[in-house]
Amino acid sequence: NNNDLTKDEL
Amino acid sequence: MNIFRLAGDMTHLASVLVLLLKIHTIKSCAGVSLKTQELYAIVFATRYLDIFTSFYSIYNTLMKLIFLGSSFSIVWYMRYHKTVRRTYDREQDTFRHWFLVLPCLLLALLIHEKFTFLEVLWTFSLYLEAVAILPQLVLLQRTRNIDNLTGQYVFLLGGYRGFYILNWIYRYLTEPHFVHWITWIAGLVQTLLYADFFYYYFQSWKNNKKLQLPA
Repeated sequence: NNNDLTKDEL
Repeated sequence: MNIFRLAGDMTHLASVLVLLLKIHTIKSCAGVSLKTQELYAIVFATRYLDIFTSFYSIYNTLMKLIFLGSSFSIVWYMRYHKTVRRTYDREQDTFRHWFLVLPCLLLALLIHEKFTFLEVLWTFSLYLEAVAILPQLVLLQRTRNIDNLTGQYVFLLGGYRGFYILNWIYRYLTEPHFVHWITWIAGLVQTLLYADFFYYYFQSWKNNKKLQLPA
């Protein structure tokens, strides 16, 4: 899964 | 995950649960702007499209489902529940919120990090969230006094974004290359919109009188 860290936030 | 972000998510969760609880228990949505609730449903729908494609953690997915479920439930209650819908003051909640959606969409088409369908919609949701509270703030100005549940809702919503700003500062200081101007600026604009509300909220709380927003 594309774990680009910008989207780990809600 | 850091304490600021966890506090922000919990405050955000509290804001939607306070509102859902109010509407569910007293079967009334007086003072609540349906326009703002609809904008928030759009924000979550366009922000969490990646719920099917990428998985970060149980927490992340669970919270997305809760936010999607609660925002759409609130809109459903206010639009279709036979008792609640009668308490919605339609005449006062007249902010033309579609005038907010289009500029945010255009802006997202112009300014984004990557020009992909998911990324543009995600960016759109950031811009829309920044202004989604406006119909509610306008409604509060019009209805003058605020019942404390609606006041708490706006207060918690502002607090969640305030915690997120602390979270971004923390992540910027602790994680190399953690730079996301679009998220930061949209979040800052959103928090500033709450600033005057916070001022009057604290004034009323300090003087222990009903919260009156200036006309």
